[in-house]
Amino acid sequence: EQAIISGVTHDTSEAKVTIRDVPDRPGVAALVFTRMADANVNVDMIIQNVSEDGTTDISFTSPKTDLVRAKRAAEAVVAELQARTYSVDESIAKISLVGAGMKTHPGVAAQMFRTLAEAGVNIDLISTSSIRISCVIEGDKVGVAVRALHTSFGLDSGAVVAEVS
Amino acid sequence: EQAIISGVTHDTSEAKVTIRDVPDRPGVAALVFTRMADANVNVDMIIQNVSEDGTTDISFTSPKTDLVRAKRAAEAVVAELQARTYSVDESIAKISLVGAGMKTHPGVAAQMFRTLAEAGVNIDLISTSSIRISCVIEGDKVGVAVRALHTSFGLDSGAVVAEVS
Ligand SMILES: C[C@@H](O)[C@H](N)C(=O)O
Ligand SMILES: C[C@@H](O)[C@H](N)C(=O)O
Repeated sequence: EQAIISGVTHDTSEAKVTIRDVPDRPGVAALVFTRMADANVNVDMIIQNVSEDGTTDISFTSPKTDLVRAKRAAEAVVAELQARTYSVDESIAKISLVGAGMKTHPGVAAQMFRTLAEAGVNIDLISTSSIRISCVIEGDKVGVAVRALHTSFGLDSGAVVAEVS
Repeated sequence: EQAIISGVTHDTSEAKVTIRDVPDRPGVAALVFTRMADANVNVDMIIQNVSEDGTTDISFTSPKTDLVRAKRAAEAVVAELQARTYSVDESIAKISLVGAGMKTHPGVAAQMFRTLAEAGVNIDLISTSSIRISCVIEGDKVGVAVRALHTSFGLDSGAVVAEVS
């Protein structure tokens, strides 16, 4: 199967929240997102990586318009779970390479990450699906990142899609 | 927009590899996946959460058939990056709730995580896209997890889809 790259999307409408050092036991993720749902916080990306010493971090992105409620709920969650703290980044950009067949072409992810590195863009979060490789980066680097990816993957600027929700 | 849950998928064909404590600077993710591509390691999920003290972890899943090459490449990457170590989990299951409209229904993720918790299933990794909430769990809990999610979301067993690649 060929890898087909159809475009690059960018979204600067969201903020990132991380609950740091939550206990790694059943019910914890449920509690975090039950509290967010109760607070009417919309959630886009959810990212949790492996634990160490019995704890891990849970990050998610939300519309910036939900951030006040998200912070209030995050503070309560930290107390309830006896997590260490929470952190917020209000200036992120979510960049996604959209395509197909990427699972059998690991070089595509490598090329995306190399392109961002060569453009001086640090990658903060990575999350993938079968049709999309998404990176969260510093918000003020969004233009640099998108242009570099277009050049690297031979996409004309007609393929730029700003995700609006 | 309504949240529509169309099914649950499960996949026990993959293993998880984590490069632990990589430096958080441009070029690191590129190096990891360039080495994996060079070693012909197919990569499905890639998960990276936020860094702490200048380091973070990078996890990915690969077909179990690629694991020998993945481990060899991971060992080389650890040395090249002066990461702390790498770890492997050969017995995982990837469970995905597939649907639409989930971003504006944070309760859906909460319900998925609560269902797994109530079934005694610990969640190891979480990654989402607009149409899918994916969790990596212990492989031997796959049946318990899938049945619990079917019941919780009112899906009949006709909706079980084993992902084969
Ligand atoms: C950390 C969190 O995901 C926990 N393992 C849970 O199952 O809820
Ligand atoms: C950790 C890794 O993602 C690093 N921040 C990079 O940009 O490559």
